[in-house]
Amino acid sequence: KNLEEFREAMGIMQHHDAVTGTEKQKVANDYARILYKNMYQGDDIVSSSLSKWILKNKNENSSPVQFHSCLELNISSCTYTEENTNFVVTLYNPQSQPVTTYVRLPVQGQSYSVKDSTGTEQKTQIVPIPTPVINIPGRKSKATVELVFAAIKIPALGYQSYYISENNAAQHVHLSHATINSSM
Amino acid sequence: DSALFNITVNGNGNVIVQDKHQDIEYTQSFHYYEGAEGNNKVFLNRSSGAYIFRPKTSDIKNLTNTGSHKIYKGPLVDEMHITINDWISQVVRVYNKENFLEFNWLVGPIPVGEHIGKEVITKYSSNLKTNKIFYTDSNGREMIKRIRDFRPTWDVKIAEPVSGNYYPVTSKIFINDKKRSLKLSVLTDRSEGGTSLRDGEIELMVHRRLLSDDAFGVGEPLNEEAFGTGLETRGQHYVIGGRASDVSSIVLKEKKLAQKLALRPWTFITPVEDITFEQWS
Repeated sequence: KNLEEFREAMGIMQHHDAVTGTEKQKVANDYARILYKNMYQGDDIVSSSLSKWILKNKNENSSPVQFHSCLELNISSCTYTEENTNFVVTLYNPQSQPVTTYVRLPVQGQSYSVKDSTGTEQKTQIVPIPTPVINIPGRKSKATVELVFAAIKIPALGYQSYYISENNAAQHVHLSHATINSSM
Repeated sequence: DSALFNITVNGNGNVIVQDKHQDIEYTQSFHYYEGAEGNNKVFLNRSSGAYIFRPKTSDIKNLTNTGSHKIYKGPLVDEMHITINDWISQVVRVYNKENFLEFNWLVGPIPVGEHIGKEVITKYSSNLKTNKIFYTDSNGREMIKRIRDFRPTWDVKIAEPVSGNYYPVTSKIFINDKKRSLKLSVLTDRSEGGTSLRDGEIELMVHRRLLSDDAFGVGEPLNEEAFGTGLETRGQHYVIGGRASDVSSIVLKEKKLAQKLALRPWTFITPVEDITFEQWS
């Protein structure tokens, strides 16, 4: 049912007014509603797929894992990374070739440990979220900084997970302000 | 000496970039056009709106820089946070060992207090000699050659020199300097309008707020609001320069970058408050 509704939404979004933004405002609002609802339902589809995939290699008694996506990462806002001190980030690579990419997650803490599945500690950096972004109307987020790390070689059409935990002591803080310099 | 870029911000809030390895210099700046406002009774007196981009004059307006900038450096990324005014700011990023620049812009809410619609653009002005030629993509497929004030199949007289030279940019626009074999490309994270109105320049429209309907059917001005004010939009441009002679290498790099922008990995979070790494592993 979720998939069927998702497909219907994608069908509606192919109308030329939806693509170019030449619809009336109330229609635009309705498109946004349809898209939001179905992206959210799409989340359930992906979550159950990833969960089955991951549990395939575990014993049958393992409980399913819940995966949440953050639709407001574009404004540096994500409840799950902001409110939790320990969380797992799973990156699914939709490309047919391995991808190395930088991951940015809005957080509240000042120091985090990021480990891949083999326990290898990843290099991290904490960068402040710019004030104009923090002040975006409607942005309900406690995050003032972003945690940055590199996800190396996520397999093609596959996933890679990282275990992230907040460090108690402010260790490995790579936050530096250089407001006096005018060049980079 | 090993640095790839030298990046400075001048008094106008413009970003000056020296791509040291490629011998390319460019300045990135924000400007806006004022939207035309007509009576919509005859074609030549139509307003700028959802369907058409029609600036009141061909002149771009400059912004007064009332903001500031800060630099943050670290082991993975160096960032310059630039605030130009109350409604335009951006972050310029250079990731470790990457040979491109990321411009992460935030534009809006566009002020229309004086009842003038505005169409905001960002411009990359380089030292490349481009002889009226630039290239835009076609739904992410082939690159199409565009020549300023020219159409390949008929003798055109451009009546509106700005909008008459604007083309859709689905994901990429580039210019090249044939003599110096240099190329400058801008990759976008969404479809935008783009052009090259002067040699060496790339111009992309990032946000619009207009106050009159253009009489093409929608019956409303392009004036979206949220939280009682105009919309804010945040997006990214990746800018990459390279030697055009090294075609295979730069095409491959750009292709990979474009795919990174368009097909980013999906991020999923699982809270594991009571689970240790060993248990999770």
